[in-house]
Amino acid sequence: RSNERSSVSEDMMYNYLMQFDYLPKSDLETGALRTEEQLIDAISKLQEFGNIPVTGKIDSATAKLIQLPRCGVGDNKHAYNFSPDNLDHGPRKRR
Amino acid sequence: YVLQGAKWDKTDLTWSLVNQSMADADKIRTMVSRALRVWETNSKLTFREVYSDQADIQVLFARRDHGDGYKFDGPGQVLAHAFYPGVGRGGDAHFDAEETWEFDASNDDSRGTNFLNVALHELGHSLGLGHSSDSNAVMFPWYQNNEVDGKLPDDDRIGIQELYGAKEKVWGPYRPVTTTSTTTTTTMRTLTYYPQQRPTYPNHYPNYYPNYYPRERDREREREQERERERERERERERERERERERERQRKRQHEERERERERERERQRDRERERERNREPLTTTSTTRAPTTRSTTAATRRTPATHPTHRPYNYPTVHRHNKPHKPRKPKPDNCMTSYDAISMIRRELFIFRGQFLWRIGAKGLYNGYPTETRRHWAALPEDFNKVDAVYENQQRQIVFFIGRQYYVFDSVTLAPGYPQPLTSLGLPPTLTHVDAAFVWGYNNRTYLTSGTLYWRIDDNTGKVELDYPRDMSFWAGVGYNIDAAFQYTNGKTYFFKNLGYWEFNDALIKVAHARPKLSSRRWMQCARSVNDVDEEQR
Repeated sequence: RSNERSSVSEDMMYNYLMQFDYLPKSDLETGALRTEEQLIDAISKLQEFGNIPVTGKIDSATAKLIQLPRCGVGDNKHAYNFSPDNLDHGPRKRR
Repeated sequence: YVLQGAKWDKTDLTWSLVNQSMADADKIRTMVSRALRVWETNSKLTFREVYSDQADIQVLFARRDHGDGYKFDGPGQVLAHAFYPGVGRGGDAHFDAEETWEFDASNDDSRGTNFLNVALHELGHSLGLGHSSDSNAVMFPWYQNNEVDGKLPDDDRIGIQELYGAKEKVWGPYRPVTTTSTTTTTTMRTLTYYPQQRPTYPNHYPNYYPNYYPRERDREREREQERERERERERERERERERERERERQRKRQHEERERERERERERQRDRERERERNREPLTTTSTTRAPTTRSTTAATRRTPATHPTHRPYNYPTVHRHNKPHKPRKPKPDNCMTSYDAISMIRRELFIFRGQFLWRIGAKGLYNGYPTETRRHWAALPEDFNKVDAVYENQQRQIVFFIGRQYYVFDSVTLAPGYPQPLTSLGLPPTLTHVDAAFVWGYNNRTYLTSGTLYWRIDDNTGKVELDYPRDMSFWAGVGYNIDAAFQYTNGKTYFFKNLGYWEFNDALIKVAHARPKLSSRRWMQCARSVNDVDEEQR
């Protein structure tokens, strides 16, 4: 278990979250750093979508999930519920 | 289920396998047909296979960077992707050719990834379905090797029927009903109903399901196979007709090309005639002769935006220039009713390019006597260029012009040594025919090139495009594809242009500052508002 987790770096997690629309792709260009809270929120959304326990952490279930084969299309547009002073990525508010 | 918003405005769709020559082409076509039949059985949709690049859904096997801005990653993780309904590549489904695909529907994953499952999922995107978090659904993002033939999980079935409606039930004398099986869990037997054929069976049992009685099922399966063979023959005939039409189109295109070539030859002939005429007549107009420029010795040593060979890497014909005024072959564009081919700040003045002409706008507005021919300033540009695709001032304050597959770097008005060069020398793909826009983004002061649906970023150290590009233009949210031009204005903001309008880009929100484009002529050419123009500000 621990080696699964260690095999998934924060960078990999970050890229995965951007690639599948849990974080705005714009970070690819702007390199905008996210707060810890934003990262936890994005990971929680991924865990919820993937039907695994929602912990907000890169635990072994999450490390396993992001290495599973999947479709390359994003997991539809989540409303990124960042605080107003940060980037607003969609007209919709968080459901 | 998630409806992504885009959907087809028709229900009879065509599809085509692009890689007809690959080893398992026949199996792939059979599997794609089976996957489409699942969507067809559960909605009003119908699908027809053709072999044409005009088909609504193109099925493509590709590897790594295949030109759509979404690279594959080799074996594992990303298996495939697809585009939601729309024109161009809308609806297309791409599969990673480096995956180990199992084309015989089998539950055994050890032999490879079940292609039928993945095709069913991707074609769901091609029809407008997004990902579902229901792990039993076909549209669940992660690969699952579920038995799918014929049946569709409720989540997907309700989603596709919300988009395109359910199959009309052709009620014969036998009204199928939903029954609950007597097993421990009451399950609703979904209707697998074949409306195109009325059930014909000996016992006329009122709630008969064609595939329910084994003996009848065998006869049914023979009839079905016969129908399938007939459909296959019909498809073959259709493909033959399509190929004949394609050959006809090819002949027509060649004839038109020869016609255009003859026209161009006649045009050149007339030009030579006019040239000879001019040389004979005394020069009546004052010809503007360019001030002799001393070729700056540092020019050759100054870094140029791409590889800077001292020799000309390509045997371009050295062009001899005359100081004679050129009669423009085309009428001057109307600055209050035109789109822009290119736009850029050059030496803190705004230059707007259209056709062979340019406007120059300084602190006091539009200079008199403009538009003028671009080649009056940059005489080294080719004589027969139609239009400038893109212009920008690079970090060394050189002026870079993109025309077709080539680009020209100027030190002020003097062509830098070694230019023009092909776009490929920037690391752009050889298939690229032109650049739409070139600009330095105020947000990070990096140089971007766009073309069609893709964009690249230039690495200022190497002068070439960065490795993990191209990317999809959807990053520039609200701008869309196939733009005309883009530039960074003196206020540090970036503007995108298309047709007669422009968008200001909001760097903080990473999207356009206003969804509706504003009229370019008013803001950039200071044209007065015509009576039927709505004032954007007042709107």
